[in-house]
Amino acid sequence: PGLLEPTSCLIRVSKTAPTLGIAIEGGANTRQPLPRIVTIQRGGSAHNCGKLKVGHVILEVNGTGLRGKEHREAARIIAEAFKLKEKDYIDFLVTEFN
Amino acid sequence: REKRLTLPPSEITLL
Repeated sequence: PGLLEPTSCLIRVSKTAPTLGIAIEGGANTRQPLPRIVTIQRGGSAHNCGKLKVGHVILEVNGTGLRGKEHREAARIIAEAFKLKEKDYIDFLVTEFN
Repeated sequence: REKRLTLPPSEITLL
């Protein structure tokens, strides 16, 4: 469904560092209903990728939609995608608009 | 719109 978002963009982040290195805020039942990136830490995989930006709103993680997911659940989905050994990357579908 | 304004802020998680 996220593919229908007109302004969305798929970003593949390779696991090039021991951490992903993003901070997110938001989730269902908060003022920010989808997780938004608020920090990108230097030296993390996201920073090394160079394409994820502060302000990006995350619509999907490896094809799993985050709409309707509360903050902790969304954070868990992202953390598990990073831990998953079978994949050396995470695909984020993001949009710059809320 | 009104309802949206009353929603709480989110916590922040570092990943």
